[in-house]
Amino acid sequence: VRKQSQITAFFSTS
Amino acid sequence: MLELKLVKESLFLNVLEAILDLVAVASVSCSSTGLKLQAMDAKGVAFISLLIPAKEFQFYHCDKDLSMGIAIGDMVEAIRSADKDGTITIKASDENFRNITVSIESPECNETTSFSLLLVTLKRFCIPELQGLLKKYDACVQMPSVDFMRICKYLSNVDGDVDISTIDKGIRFFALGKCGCLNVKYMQPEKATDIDISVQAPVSLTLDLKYMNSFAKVSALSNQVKLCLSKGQPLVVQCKIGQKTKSRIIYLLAPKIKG
Repeated sequence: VRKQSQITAFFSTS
Repeated sequence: MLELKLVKESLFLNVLEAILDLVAVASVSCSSTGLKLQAMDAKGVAFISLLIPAKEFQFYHCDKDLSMGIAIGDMVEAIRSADKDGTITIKASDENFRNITVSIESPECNETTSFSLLLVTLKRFCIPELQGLLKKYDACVQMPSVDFMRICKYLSNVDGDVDISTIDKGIRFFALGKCGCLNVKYMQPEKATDIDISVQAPVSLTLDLKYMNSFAKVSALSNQVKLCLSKGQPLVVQCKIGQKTKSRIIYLLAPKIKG
């Protein structure tokens, strides 16, 4: 089973 | 103050049209050198970065760096009604930084429509510096956008996910759906100069197919598209917009991972 990762996991917010 | 002018049939608007099925609001930053747009889809899976240098506009003036959240869906909707040769002017002033004014002038200059669009509050994202990031990527595929669009069209016949994997001297797209599966092998030909497949390390990514079809729409605005893949990292799809411009669009798509 694969789950969708979030794009925000790859960069930070400010 | 910011003022930019463009004709309705400009590439910028075509690009906005093409990204609207993914995003409705975008963070737009303007400086004296040009405009940057960043947007994320509602599910937080895909990210779009668009860069348009100042000289691509019919008129561009920005004397102070500005960053604003714009409901681009509403903006494009309003502009759609304009005459195809109409001129569109977008203005933001420092005094009242709660909205932007979009004016549409008819080709004969006898009719002007202005509307005020409220700005929205959005998070800004600090994405890693992309050129540095891509140097560490395992594989890059430069290909004609017509090839990419055709492959996406094949893939759209299957409903589900797509696996993009490196193979010997090429890449493979594999989609498995309820009605069957689809397999596309795309190889480096011996002579063609518009295809360049470079693989540093084997990689395989699983991605949601519906996003690939949105990406294919924008690549229609360019001759070439570049896909970059790296293990556990977002797929990067980048293309220049138009032939002689320095405008470019980059998509990042988060992969599916083992749950």
